[in-house]
Amino acid sequence: VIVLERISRVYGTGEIAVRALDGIDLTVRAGEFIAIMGPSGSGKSTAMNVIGCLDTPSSGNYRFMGVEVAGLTRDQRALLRRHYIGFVFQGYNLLPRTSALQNVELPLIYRGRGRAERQKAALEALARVGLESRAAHDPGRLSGGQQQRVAIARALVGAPKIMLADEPTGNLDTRTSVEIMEMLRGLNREGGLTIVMVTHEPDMARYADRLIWMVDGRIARDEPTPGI
Amino acid sequence: VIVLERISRVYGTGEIAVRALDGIDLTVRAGEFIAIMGPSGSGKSTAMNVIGCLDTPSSGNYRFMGVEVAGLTRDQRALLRRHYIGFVFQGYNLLPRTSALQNVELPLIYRGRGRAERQKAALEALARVGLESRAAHDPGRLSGGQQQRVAIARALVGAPKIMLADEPTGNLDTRTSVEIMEMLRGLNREGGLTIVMVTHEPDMARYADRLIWMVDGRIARDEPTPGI
Ligand SMILES: Nc1ncnc2c1ncn2[C@@H]1O[C@H](COP(=O)(O)OP(=O)(O)OP(=O)(O)O)[C@@H](O)[C@H]1O
Ligand SMILES: Nc1ncnc2c1ncn2[C@@H]1O[C@H](COP(=O)(O)OP(=O)(O)OP(=O)(O)O)[C@@H](O)[C@H]1O
Ligand SMILES: [Mg+2]
Ligand SMILES: [Mg+2]
Repeated sequence: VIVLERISRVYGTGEIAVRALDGIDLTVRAGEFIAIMGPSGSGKSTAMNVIGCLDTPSSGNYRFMGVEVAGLTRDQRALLRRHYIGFVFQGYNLLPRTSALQNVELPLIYRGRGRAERQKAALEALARVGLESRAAHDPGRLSGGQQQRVAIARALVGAPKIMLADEPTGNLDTRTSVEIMEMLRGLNREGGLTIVMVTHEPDMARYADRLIWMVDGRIARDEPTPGI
Repeated sequence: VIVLERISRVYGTGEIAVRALDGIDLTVRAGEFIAIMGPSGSGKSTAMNVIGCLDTPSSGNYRFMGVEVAGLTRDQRALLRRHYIGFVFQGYNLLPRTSALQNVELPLIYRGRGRAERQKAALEALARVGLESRAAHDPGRLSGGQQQRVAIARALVGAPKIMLADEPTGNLDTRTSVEIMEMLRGLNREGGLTIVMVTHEPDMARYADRLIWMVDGRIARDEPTPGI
């Protein structure tokens, strides 16, 4: 469902060029649960942005569900994202001065769902991450870990085919992290949700089936995880 | 050096009131290294904001270096912060469209240091967190963990008496986290830097001497850590 071939992403040119991705090959099949780890600055978020059709590689091929992404217009890529991908950004990217509920509803607005249906689905998504009591709070009135969970709820509310989660538990205590990871694993095992998750915590990576280790823009290792 | 007595912080009133802090007592002596842990939403960042003179409690007393903080004007509190406290925010709070170097120089501008001296100190601070090669990049061109490290460098560049760090390794791989924690421990042991650090990772909390566990706005436990 995701096929990256010799993907590179270079910022700048000449001496100061940064090879954020330096020729990566990656194949993800439907229903897989993959963890990506690696040092700070090794290209994990850049890889996620390419996979999520948010960034265009400098070279190489990317086929998403069989479609050559390079051949799509910006609008077509936006449609692809909105219908198939739920994205948890490393920095959450919530709308300020907008309630948690409205933030979570956003993907459903894009899909043209009616107001009553949207609110119901958004409240359920917030309940799944333990935040129904904070539905009316905007991000400025939420703790760091609560903002993170709103971002997770938003990524899942539209029942996407693929979830891309960049450090989804980076600001969560261990107990809440485990609850979130158990939920994600359930969505993967029972719902067939394909998950690619960046994490720096080995205990969270174990919920995935396969571990990709990145170093300096390349994939250094690609192997099964020990599991839970 | 930090004395909180029966500190409460309530948001809102009546039924929807949120007791973010619900009567906490805490004494921190000069040179201590304290870790704060607890569930998401338990009041850790709120406690840090009160300690850092960024937020005023609803009730209780706060004495910072013997001074009643409630009796200070806003300008006096800002002076206190700029001279004595280095703060790493949970969301970093870097200036956008401003280079890493200029972000780190900011505390020194407040202290009236000359340009050449500021740049030298800022470059050294960036080198200590492994980012001298990224000095010219603004936050939009830095990875999540690089932004986090710029925030850490900025907190330390002015050689503060007290460092307040809210999840300083939340987006860092284990190896980089350990390097940062070793550096902080050195500053504490050799430099006498007082450190209060929120973390959700037990392995990082072990670098501290004492662990405070918060639940629902209260301090549930206050005990020594097992150490490294
Ligand atoms: N401005 C506000 N208005 C109302 N409630 C607020 C406001 N700011 C924070 N809160 C609430 O206060 C509680 C404590 O927040 P705080 O940010 O201190 O938690 P925390 O322990 O740092 O959590 P995390 O580990 O997720 O960062 C949370 O439940 C949050 O929803
Ligand atoms: N717009 C840009 N211009 C120049 N360099 C950039 C830009 N964006 C990112 N980089 C660089 O590309 C490299 C990879 O960044 P990326 O965000 O993918 O790392 P990462 O593995 O996600 O790191 P972290 O674990 O810290 O989040 C970094 O060294 C970063 O400085
Ligand atoms: Mg990243
Ligand atoms: Mg917090």
